[in-house]
Amino acid sequence: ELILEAAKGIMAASSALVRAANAAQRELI
Amino acid sequence: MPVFHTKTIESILEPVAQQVSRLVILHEEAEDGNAMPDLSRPVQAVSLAVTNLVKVGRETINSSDDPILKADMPSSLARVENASQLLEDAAALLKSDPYSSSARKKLIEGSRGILQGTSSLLLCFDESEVRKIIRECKRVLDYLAVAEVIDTMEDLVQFLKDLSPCLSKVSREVGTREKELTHQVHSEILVRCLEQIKILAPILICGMKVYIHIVESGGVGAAEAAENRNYLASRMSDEIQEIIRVLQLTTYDEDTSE
Repeated sequence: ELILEAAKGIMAASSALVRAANAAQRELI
Repeated sequence: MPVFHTKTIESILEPVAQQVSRLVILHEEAEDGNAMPDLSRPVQAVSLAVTNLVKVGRETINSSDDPILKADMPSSLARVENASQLLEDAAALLKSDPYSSSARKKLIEGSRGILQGTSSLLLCFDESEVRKIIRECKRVLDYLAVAEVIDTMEDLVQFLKDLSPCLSKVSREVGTREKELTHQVHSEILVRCLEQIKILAPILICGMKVYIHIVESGGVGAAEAAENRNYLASRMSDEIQEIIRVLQLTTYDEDTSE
């Protein structure tokens, strides 16, 4: 179960990162 | 058609998978686009989460008695670690050049790597959990194979003491697994097999009792009773075999297996 929680942690952090990266480009599309 | 074969894996990966797809599209279409923001902080958060996953993953490997998990999981962890390094490199490059094309490529490659590595890790863990259920199924098969040599009530009582907890465990674990699957057909097959087993188990026990009574009271009709008992045991074994087959399927197998 710990591994599922750790994977959720990575996905939450990745989601924030990708959102930040996407935000900069969105207005150009 | 679902991409991820369990609801847990789907709920963890699906939202980020969509965001990463969007990242790729946005940055491919806007290759010379806006300056990128400083991503040091979100990248640091990913690195910390990766460090935690690697720690938990190594503990899982060390404490597991599953040789396949022990062999497969380290490469998934390495993949996530490499991807995290790519993200750190991308953040460092972007700090000095917010338009760096190399940084964008590393960012995309790193994000994909995190997703693929985590996916591979979760799949590896999930397959190990499935193997645990299959081990229980095989224990039931071993007990069913003994059914045809039981010819006293005393042995039958012992047979029931051995089989019942094992069968209950299989029923409980397969029932839980069935609810986890995103593939409707696989889920329905498991439900059907469990229902059949619940119907067949008491009939088999009854058949075994009948055989023992016939043997103890002179043996007339013993061959037919044995045949009936063996037929019921083999029907139950077939259902367990089908459960084992379906437990091992993922949606990716569908085109080749069904």
